[in-house]
Amino acid sequence: QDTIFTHDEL
Amino acid sequence: MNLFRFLGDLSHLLAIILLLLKIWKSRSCAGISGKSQVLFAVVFTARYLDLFTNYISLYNTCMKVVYIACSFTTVWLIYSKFKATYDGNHDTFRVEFLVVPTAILAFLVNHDFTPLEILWTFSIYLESVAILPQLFMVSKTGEAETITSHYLFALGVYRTLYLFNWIWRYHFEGFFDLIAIVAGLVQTVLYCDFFYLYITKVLKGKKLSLPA
Repeated sequence: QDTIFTHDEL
Repeated sequence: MNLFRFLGDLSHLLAIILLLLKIWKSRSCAGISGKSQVLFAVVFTARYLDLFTNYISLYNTCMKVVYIACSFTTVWLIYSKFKATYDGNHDTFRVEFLVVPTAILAFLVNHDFTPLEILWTFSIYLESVAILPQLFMVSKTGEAETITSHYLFALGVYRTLYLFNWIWRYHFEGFFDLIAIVAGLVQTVLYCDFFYLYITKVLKGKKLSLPA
């Protein structure tokens, strides 16, 4: 779920 | 990071630099919608506030800083340095029709009701429609300079490659971000008509002009 809120894309 | 994502970022960067160079070399921003460029500056600013809160990678940070810097430089060139060449009377799209609905939507549909997350969501929604003033301007004047067409094409390729990146990530990482995907789809669809014109005309060495 964490991945959703760390926006690693530009 | 997969190849689609990386090529997408590169083509985004290419688009931004192409536009900057075009304006700088020709000392003119004729045919360029200042409104679209302001919207993109707003998009980058709202989205990359996480520069202050979240470190992802050197690549990520550098690209964000470059995007923001280039985008503000472009706005400055249009509204200050080469203001005299700006086609304001053809750049008449009402941006409030884009900003207000996307802002409302960002409040209603988001991953998390926090200021940064709402701003991120707003930037995603706004980006998907930010090119409309530019496309409107092209349709109003009936043509676009070849280099402007290349700019628009590179920008469209960027979001299309991101779509492939999301398919890849869903398949191999089980990752998907519905907000980004739906907005990205909308954004890509907006470029479709332009892609058609670009391939049938610009690539054959003709200037992009619309049938009267």
